[in-house]
Amino acid sequence: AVVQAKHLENVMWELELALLESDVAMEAVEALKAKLQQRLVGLRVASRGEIAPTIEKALKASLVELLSLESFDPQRLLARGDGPLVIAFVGVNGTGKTTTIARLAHWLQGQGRSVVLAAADTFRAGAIEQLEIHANKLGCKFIAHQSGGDPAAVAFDAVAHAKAKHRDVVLIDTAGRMQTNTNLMDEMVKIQRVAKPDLIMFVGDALAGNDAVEQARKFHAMVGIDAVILTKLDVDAKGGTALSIASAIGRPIAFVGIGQDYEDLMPFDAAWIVERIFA
Amino acid sequence: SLSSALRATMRKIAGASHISPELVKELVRDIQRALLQADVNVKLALDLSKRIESRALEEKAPAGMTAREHVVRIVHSEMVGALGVPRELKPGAQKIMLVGLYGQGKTTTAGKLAKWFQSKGLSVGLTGADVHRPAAFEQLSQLAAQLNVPVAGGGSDAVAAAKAGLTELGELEVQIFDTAGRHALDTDLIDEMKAVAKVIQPDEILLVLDATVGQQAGPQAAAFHEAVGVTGVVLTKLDGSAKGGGALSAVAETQAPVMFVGTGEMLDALERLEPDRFISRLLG
Ligand SMILES: Nc1nc2c(ncn2[C@@H]2O[C@H](COP(=O)(O)OP(=O)(O)OP(=O)(O)O)[C@@H](O)[C@H]2O)c(=O)[nH]1
Ligand SMILES: Nc1nc2c(ncn2[C@@H]2O[C@H](COP(=O)(O)OP(=O)(O)OP(=O)(O)O)[C@@H](O)[C@H]2O)c(=O)[nH]1
Ligand SMILES: [Mg+2]
Ligand SMILES: [Mg+2]
Repeated sequence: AVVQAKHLENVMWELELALLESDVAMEAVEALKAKLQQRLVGLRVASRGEIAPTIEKALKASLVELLSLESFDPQRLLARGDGPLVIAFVGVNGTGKTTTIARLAHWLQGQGRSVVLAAADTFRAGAIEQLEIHANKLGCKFIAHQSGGDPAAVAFDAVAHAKAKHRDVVLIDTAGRMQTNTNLMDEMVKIQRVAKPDLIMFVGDALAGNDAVEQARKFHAMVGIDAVILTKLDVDAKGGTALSIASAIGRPIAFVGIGQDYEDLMPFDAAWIVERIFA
Repeated sequence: SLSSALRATMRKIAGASHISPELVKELVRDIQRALLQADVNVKLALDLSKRIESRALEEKAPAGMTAREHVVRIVHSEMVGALGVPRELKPGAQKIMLVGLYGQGKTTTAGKLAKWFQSKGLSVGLTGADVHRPAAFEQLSQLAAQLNVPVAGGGSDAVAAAKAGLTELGELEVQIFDTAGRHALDTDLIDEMKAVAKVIQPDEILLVLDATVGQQAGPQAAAFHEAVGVTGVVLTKLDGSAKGGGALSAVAETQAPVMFVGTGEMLDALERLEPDRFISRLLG
């Protein structure tokens, strides 16, 4: 038998709903559908009964492929160069940036690296205090200025300190910001220009639906995202947001957050996410 | 874009004296896509569009109304109906408890509500019953200080913090209680929330929901409602680009209306929900 467009339509409707219900953004679903149509229409299969399973298998394979196009090896964070590895964490409000920094600092220290935490969220109530508590718990050097101060100056100070004291990694915490807020997006560009981070990590919330695409796209356009950390995967069990972001900006997912404790950070596994979506 | 597809279909209807089933099908497909793109729960989006379809096919346009006006009215009535029976917080003495998932804007909303009640001339007290998040009590205290509102609570036990609030701030007309983020599967935290609600006996339990939340809005709202009974929803971060379709599921699962929307980080960024504006923004 030959796979025809009408077969694809029938089988895809159910699969599309499964993807949408797993928080894969509509745009990503449509892109996947278009790719499947290219690959499958006209394909010969052994029998009519083989059509639906072939389509489903092809869909799963394309999901894994989308998530594996770019990969991020956590070992990159452990590489020793001439000077500290500087990483800035950005994202919209409440996604888990500050908590993620604490988790990553914990992991880095466990790998024998010295970490400096930069409290460059100088705006939100309690932001500096929140990171300071983590710094104290972890025994990390903590760099902060007055609340209301210039975030770029804090980041710059932290990098200067790390260089002077030969520290391995600087993790820069920034304020949550809506991608629609031009002033705050410009502030983020300034932090990047002044602190010159080696890596920009976009911290995204697995609970986010279609807006994940908008967020990732705008942040990527403004500062260039190197890798993504997807949090709250313990809450949004399916993890389709990973696909939305991968489809939107083609950057790898480095880690996923699966809880609030320091241990709750896992390296990303494409096959694991795809299994959860089709579970 | 979706909104242009919807408008194009509506223009076709505008020219028609009555609507053909094909045109209705086309309209319904466009509405379905708009709803899904706006993060409305998949099943709810399908139900809503089915209802719109059958009404558009079965109901005759009243005399003097064009086919297009008739369809617009059906869509509008179904969407506004999905927002539930509207109800506003009374500007009077009461105890309000805020609950919700992680990072939704509960603590910030507690501050915003305090300011809102202040503007109505009421005395307000803020109690921090989030004993888990680092510097949660510090965050709430700073917001309280900005408003010159007394604050109580903190410590390491949520029930004790709630009791401290009731005792120390009992003289104040409005008492607002902030709680830690939690989710459906965290049994310890769900039990804690129930225990705190039992101690406070709040007049309102408001579910704070981030407008960016997708398909989890419905199931999580249902779990919060089952645990403590949600009486209202606050939809936050509508100043972003998210359409907030998750709010429709939250309303469906809790039978509680969206009482406020958050439109920014500042304490004055709290507004009443305007159903028409919300729905037209949602549909693109
Ligand atoms: N369950 C769960 N909660 C998480 C995870 N990551 C972060 N959180 C929680 O999400 C909430 C917000 O975390 P923060 O680290 O303050 O988020 P943020 O992005 O720094 O927030 P802003 O700085 O205000 O934009 C906290 O209650 C965290 O404990 C996760 O992977 N799982
Ligand atoms: N732009 C915008 N940001 C908001 C709004 N409401 C809250 N925020 C921001 O969202 C982030 C999280 O707010 P919190 O009040 O800490 O959220 P929470 O629900 O108390 O978080 P947890 O206690 O960790 O569960 C902060 O950066 C707030 O400033 C809003 O309506 N618009
Ligand atoms: Mg933060
Ligand atoms: Mg809070």
